[in-house]
Amino acid sequence: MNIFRLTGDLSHLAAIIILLLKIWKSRSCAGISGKSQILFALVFTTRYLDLFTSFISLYNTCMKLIYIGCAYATVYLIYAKFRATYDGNHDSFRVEFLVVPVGGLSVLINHDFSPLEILWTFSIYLESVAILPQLFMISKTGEAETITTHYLFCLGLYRALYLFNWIWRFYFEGFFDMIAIVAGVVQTVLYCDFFYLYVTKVLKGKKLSLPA
Amino acid sequence: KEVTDGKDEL
Repeated sequence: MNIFRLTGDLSHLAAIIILLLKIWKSRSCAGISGKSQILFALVFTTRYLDLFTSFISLYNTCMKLIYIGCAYATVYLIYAKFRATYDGNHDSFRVEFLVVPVGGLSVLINHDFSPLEILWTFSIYLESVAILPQLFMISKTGEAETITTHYLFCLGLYRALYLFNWIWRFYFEGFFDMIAIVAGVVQTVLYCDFFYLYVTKVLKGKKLSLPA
Repeated sequence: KEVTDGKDEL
């Protein structure tokens, strides 16, 4: 555990909590892609199956349970409790174009051809692209609420901090996981355009809106 | 350590 890893985890946690609170307080999931949230729930479910097979640490177990719990709570709020506010017409990204290739890739390129390892690999690949339905939705409507942009910033920052964590671990522990690193780079790159808009617009007090 | 062991990172 190093400072980048810890702050990365906390940034991830902050993102998840921000989204849950935004939906809960406003009693609305307008502007939020339910498809991205289903993908994240799928990511956590397939990645944290090792909860049943091995114990790493209390921190590890607690965070995994919180992430999974919050992911399903978010999906529940969007598709059940506040379903009337869900903007399904703008959430039109075809997720099968992500899930099918990612499934194929995780069977082809993995560390070990075992069910748990393939599912872990699937979750890593899927997480790297799971935000695309949300970004697609914003590009379609041309705007995002400020609180939604804070959520996206924390979510992008988390993976960027993990990149520093992997650099740290490579230098000081000789550890590296090529699958996680490549997917993490892809994931972080997908946020770059958004990071630029966040810094140039949102941090200067303007609403994030894209030119028509 | 086996790769199929539990993962430390989240």
